[in-house]
Order: sequence, then structure tokens, then C-alpha cells
Amino acid sequence: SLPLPDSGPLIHGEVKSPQYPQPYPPNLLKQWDLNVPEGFQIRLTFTHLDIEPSAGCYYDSVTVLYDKKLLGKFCGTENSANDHHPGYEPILSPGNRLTLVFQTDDYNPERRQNVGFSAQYQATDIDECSAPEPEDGSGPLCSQICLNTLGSYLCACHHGYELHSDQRTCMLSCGGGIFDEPTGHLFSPGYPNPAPHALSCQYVISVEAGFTVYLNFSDKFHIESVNTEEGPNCYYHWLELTVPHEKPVKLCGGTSPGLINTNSNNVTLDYHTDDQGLSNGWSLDYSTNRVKCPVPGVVVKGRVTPSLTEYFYRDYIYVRCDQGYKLMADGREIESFSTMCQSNAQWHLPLPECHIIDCGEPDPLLNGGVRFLSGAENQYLSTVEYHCNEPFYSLLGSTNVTFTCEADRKWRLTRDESFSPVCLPVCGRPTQYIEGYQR
Amino acid sequence: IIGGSEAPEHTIPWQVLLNINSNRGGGMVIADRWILTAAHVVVHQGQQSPAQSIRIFMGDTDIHRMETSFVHPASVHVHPEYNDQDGLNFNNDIALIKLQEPITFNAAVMPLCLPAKNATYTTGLVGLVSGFGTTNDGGRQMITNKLKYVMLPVVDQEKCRESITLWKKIRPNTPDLTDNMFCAGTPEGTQDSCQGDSGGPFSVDINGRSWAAGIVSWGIKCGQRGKYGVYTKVINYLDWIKQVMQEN
Repeated sequence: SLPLPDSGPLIHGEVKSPQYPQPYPPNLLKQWDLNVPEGFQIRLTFTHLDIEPSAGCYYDSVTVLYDKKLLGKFCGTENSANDHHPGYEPILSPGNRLTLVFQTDDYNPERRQNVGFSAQYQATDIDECSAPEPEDGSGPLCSQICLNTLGSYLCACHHGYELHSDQRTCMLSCGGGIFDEPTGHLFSPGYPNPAPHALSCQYVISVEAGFTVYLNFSDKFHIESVNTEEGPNCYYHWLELTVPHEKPVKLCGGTSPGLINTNSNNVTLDYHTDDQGLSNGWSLDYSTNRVKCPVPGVVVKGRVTPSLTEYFYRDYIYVRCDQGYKLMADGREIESFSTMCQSNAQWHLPLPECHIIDCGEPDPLLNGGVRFLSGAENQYLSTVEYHCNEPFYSLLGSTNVTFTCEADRKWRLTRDESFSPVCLPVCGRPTQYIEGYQR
Repeated sequence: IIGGSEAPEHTIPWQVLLNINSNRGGGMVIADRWILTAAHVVVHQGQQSPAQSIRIFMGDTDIHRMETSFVHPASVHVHPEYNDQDGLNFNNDIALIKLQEPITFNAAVMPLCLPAKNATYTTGLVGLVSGFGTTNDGGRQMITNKLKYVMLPVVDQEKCRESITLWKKIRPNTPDLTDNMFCAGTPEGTQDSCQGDSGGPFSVDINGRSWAAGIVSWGIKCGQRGKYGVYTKVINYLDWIKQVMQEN
């Protein structure tokens, strides 16, 4: 459909002489200015024409004009013998405008009443691509491929070329753009042959955060440099490397830079040549490596796994404490710990600490007591001894019993047994006996 | 106790004095919440004495030093087959008293062991009978406030039965001797338990450890020649004691 606003030009219509199909009045001068949208021309067809015939349509006529250029002047009828009738062939305007002028004199023969004319017009797309090359020497409409569209046209380029900003000229393609794959290959236009002049190509390598881009230039590297007193300088041709937060670096000369670690996941290469000189260009393979996090420190009484010489982005490490120790982070005990190497080359959590566990106060023993034998009070592997208040109470089967603070934070008699000591009363053993020595 | 001696402190730490409606009785500590006594001590004219009427003293040999430090029982458990309607049937004369709070044992208060299942009551086996009951002084009956004891041998059951049978001919209303009882004493008399000792221990010492062989139950007069004291045979009630303690 045509993009015509409601109030815009009509894309088709009808034009009739005054009073048509009644005879037209004398002394008329009426003009119609027809307009259709830009990119279209007007196809005008007379469906009926009955105007007083005269030589050169001298008395009555309908004139078709395009920008004051006469396209036709008509009179007569279909059967009249003059050449002034338009017939049924359409009249095409060169542009999107057309003017009709209907003119009559003051006399009409009485024997016949002429009714004037009726014409239909419609907008027709202009095939700009078929138009002859302008004579002003500006060259063809499109330098390579012209595509006619409804109301307009588009220029396109063959493979390896790209459309210039003037939208009509095709230039050798830079092959630039954004490269977001983990590996890739870039080269300058025409490489290894001399590059076109006046190039301005940009190549952006942008990979996921957490990766570092490595550029590996091939040995064949040639960008024109200018020898100055200070040495070779990239005055007119250069390849500029830019990474965020770093000063850009310009490369030129005949020696390959080899492998460059950019230390960034975003690298921009701008290749520039002016309209003179000679550069054969460059070629490179880029690759990416995960960023490296610092080797985690040592956790006293704990273990960091896995133990590697280097840790990279997305690597996880875990910390476990030795038996009898617990994980502590920010003053709180945690059940487990893991941290990941982040895209900014930092661990997302600092290492925790391992603190010795505490079994708490040993349970008191009714009619008995408990005392520490060894180790820091209540801590892992410290031992306590339970005893009963003898001679009135005794532990079942034993005098004293020793408990150890085990890794499960329980006081245990042995590793496998949880046992609560009980003081049993001693029966029938008074502290004083009835003694009798007399016999 | 007739013909006995005053018990030195801490020699009979399981001894308990019961005072029920101004009557004295004895008992023995057997666990930190339990006292063993005779049923007839806590049953009066067929009615079990209410727990609040029972005062329990322990931990000393002198009543004067104990008189303000008594406790009341939490519950009293009389043997279900004890049935003395007329004061003549002492069969199953055994009861348990449960204390409200457990006792912490020390030199003054200590439990007496229960008999082993295979314990024997051999004739001549000497036991220690103790109590705050009636004593004598030159033939006169006396009330004592000091804990007294006497060592008495177990008497042959048949000899004891003959002694009781002889007496029955004179006094038909004499209790019967059953297999739940044993006798202790000497033929010549003069040493015996007596009124107020009932419920107290007849303990036997084996290798320095004492166990509860009997409970002072009944007898014909006290310390009479040819008569013996009769004691409830504790070993016959081990299952009942265990059951009551477990269920309560």
C-alpha cells in the first residue's frame, strides 16, 4: 500500500470538463493541477473527448502540461479526421505533477453541441533504475546494483563491498563490525594485497566479561610508516588498538606485533589509510582466555580445594576445616563455603577461617562431679573426668569415666558411643561399723 | 530393742523412724525415694493411714536431734495380700513408702541393699535388728530416744513353729507363722526386738555389705525365754518391690 496521508495527494481520480456530459459553456479557461506522491508519475487516459475541432485546436482545447512543458493539446472527437484527438493511449507525466487546461472561445456551432471531455488519472511508480544516467556527470544512480521500489529505489552492492554513506556508491568492505565469538580471524581489506586508499575500518572484539582477548598478528604485517628523526611514525596509515581505560596504541611498520594480551574483553581496532601511500595490511587471529584470580591464601586448620597453580574465571574453590574445626565467616559459623572467581578477576567471597569447635559445658552429674583433665576447656579433644561422690555413690562398673570432646561436638566416652554417666547409690556399706572386741 | 546396745552414729544409716498418730514404727531406706516397712505400721484397724499423718525421720540416732526434720510420704503402698482385720494375721506384712523428694545419701543416710535372688536364710545366720522401740532396764520396759540394736541369729523355722504352737495352746488367739516369715532370737531370750521396732530392719552383713533380710513384724511378748521374734522374709517380695517401684 502507498503511504499516503489522508490529506495528501490522490493516487487516482477523474477530471471532467464543466457541465459534462452536457455541452460545455463558451469562454472558459479552467485549469486542473494534478499531484501524486514523490516517486510516482501520473498516467492520464481520456475516456471521452468531444471538443469543437479546429486546426491546431485553435478555438477550443484541452492542454496537458508538465512544468510548462507541453505534453499534448487536444480537441475533436474520436471519429474526427484530425490528429488532435488523444485516442485511448495514456499520457505519462515525467514527474509526479500534471496540469490540464481547458479553454473555449465564445462561439459554438449550433448544429452540434460538444460535451467536453472526461479523463481518468492514476499514480504509477517510476522505475528510477531505468532512467538514463544524468547528464551532469554525477555518474549512475547506483554504482553497482539499483533496486526499484514503490515510489523510490535502493542501491545495493556486490559481495565484498559495502554501501557508502551517500547510499549510492559501493566501496570495498572493511569486513569490520562486532566480533563476539571466543575466537576469530580478522584482516584488512584486500590483505595481503595493497589496501584501497582512504579506508576507515573499525573492528570491535567484544566477548563476555571474564575473558581476556589475545591478538595474534600474522607475520605478514605491513602498514605504511613515516621515518622521522624520532623513528618510524604512523602518520598517515595506522592500526589503532583501543581497550577501555587504557591509552590507545597505534601500530604501523613492517614488523608483526606478534601476540598481544589486551587484558580486556573489549578491544577496538581502527584501521586508517589516507588517500595516498601503500599498505598491504594485516591479518590476525584472536583468541580468548578466562581471566585469572589470585591464588587463594592458606586457611589455618583447613584445606582449600581444588589446589591448583592458577585459578580462572568461573573456577570454584571450597574450604573445609580439619576435623574438630568449624567454618567461620564474618564472625558467624557457616555450614559450608565456596567462592567463585569473578569476571573482575576477584573471588566473590573472602576466605573463611577455621575455629576449633566447642562441646559446651559437660553435663553436670547428679551426686557426682566433673573436672577437666586436658586441653582447653570444652574444646575439641579436651577431656573431662566424671566421678561420683564416694563412698555413697559409684559409677556403674567403674570409679571414674573420661569423656572427650569429639568432632561432632558431643562429649563421648568413645568415638562410637554416647553415654550418660549415672551415679548409683551404694547400699549397705556404712562408714562406721559396730565394733566389738570383747569376747 | 531388748538386750541391745545404743547404735553409734553412721553405723545403721538406713534406719528410719516412723511416727504415725503418736505411735512409733521403724523402716529402712532402700532407694533414694523409697522406704521399706511393715504393713501393720501404716495400717491401723484395717485402714491405711493417710500419707499426711505419717512423719518420717532419718539421718540420726537420737530422736531429739531429728524431731524437727521429718518428711511426709508421697504415697504408701501396702502389699495387696496383707489382710489383718483382727491383729492376728501378719502374713505379707510389708509396705513401701515413696518419698516426695529424693534423698541425697551421705554417711548418715544410706540405703540398705535388697537380698540377692539366691540369698539364703541359714539357721544361725546373724542379723542386726535396730529400732527406736521399747527397751528394758533391769526388767522394766522403757521408752528410748536413742537408736538401739541387737544381733540376733536366724532360728530354725520348725523350732520357731513349735515355740508358737506351744504358746497357742495357752493363747489360741496367736498369729500363725507362714513361709513369708522367719524367726530370729535365742532360746534363752533377753535379746529381741519389741514394740516400736516394727517395720525396722533385720540386716545381714556379708563381707562388709549389709542387705535387708527381714522386717520386724511381730512376736510373743519381748525377750521371753523360748520365744522368738518374727520377721517378714524380704526375699519373698523382691518381685513385688520391683514392680511397685517401677510402676511408681
